[in-house]
Amino acid sequence: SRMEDSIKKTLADNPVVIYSKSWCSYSMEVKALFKRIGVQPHVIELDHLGAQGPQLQKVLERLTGQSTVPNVFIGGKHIGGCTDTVKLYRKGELVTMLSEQDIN
Amino acid sequence: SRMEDSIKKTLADNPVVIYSKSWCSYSMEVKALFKRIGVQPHVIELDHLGAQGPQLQKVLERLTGQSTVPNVFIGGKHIGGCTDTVKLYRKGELVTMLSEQDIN
Ligand SMILES: N[C@@H](CCC(=O)N[C@@H](CS)C(=O)NCC(=O)O)C(=O)O
Ligand SMILES: N[C@@H](CCC(=O)N[C@@H](CS)C(=O)NCC(=O)O)C(=O)O
Ligand code: FES
Repeated sequence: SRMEDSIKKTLADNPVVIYSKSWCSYSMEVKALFKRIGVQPHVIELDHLGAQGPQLQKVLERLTGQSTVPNVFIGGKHIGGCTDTVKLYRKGELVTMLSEQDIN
Repeated sequence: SRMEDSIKKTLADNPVVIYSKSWCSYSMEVKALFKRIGVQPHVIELDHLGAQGPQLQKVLERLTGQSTVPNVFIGGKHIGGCTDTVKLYRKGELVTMLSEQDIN
């Protein structure tokens, strides 16, 4: 589908991608975490997309099995939500994954 | 206003009140915290109230200065959101406040 292609392009073009909702504290936490690490994620605010937001969220669920936000990808790979990302960070694995990416 | 009266009645009738959104992780966290302490809060899910939800959220903002969820009250007193409640818990003050309430 067109939306699926657009997601795949976004993931191919950006080392860190976060599908987020701007007023959601878990989304804010994961964005702040990347900022703290010094990484600038590509953020898509689903609540800023009108009717396309829920549609995109549905396609993401089909692609990843995850229906919730935030939905985090590194190097095109599905990482998970806020809790998953924080866990990886505390294990030291997040920074390792990021170092393997081509981040400007 | 009628909504303001209904809020005041809820706060008078219940020692612990949480205005919440059912799919919000911060709301889930604060509900889980009270459960862990062994307290059963009176929970109002704003997303279950149709058009009244946003209206209630606006009245709460007028009454408390807080526009966000979760919005927590103990003994009719405005406590704050998730972060504020967790802070009070870690300082030991939350359990003290709850012990001063008439909780069944
Ligand atoms: N453990 C997950 C929780 C994800 C979650 O429950 N997200 C909520 C918002 S905080 C959600 O997507 N709710 C449904 C929605 O907003 O459509 C994480 O850490 O990301
Ligand atoms: N620090 C506050 C954050 C509260 C907050 O930003 N809540 C968000 C949801 S997590 C909110 O109410 N957003 C606007 C809305 O849902 O109407 C807390 O700990 O409760
Ligand atoms: S909407 Fe409240 S934490 Fe996500």
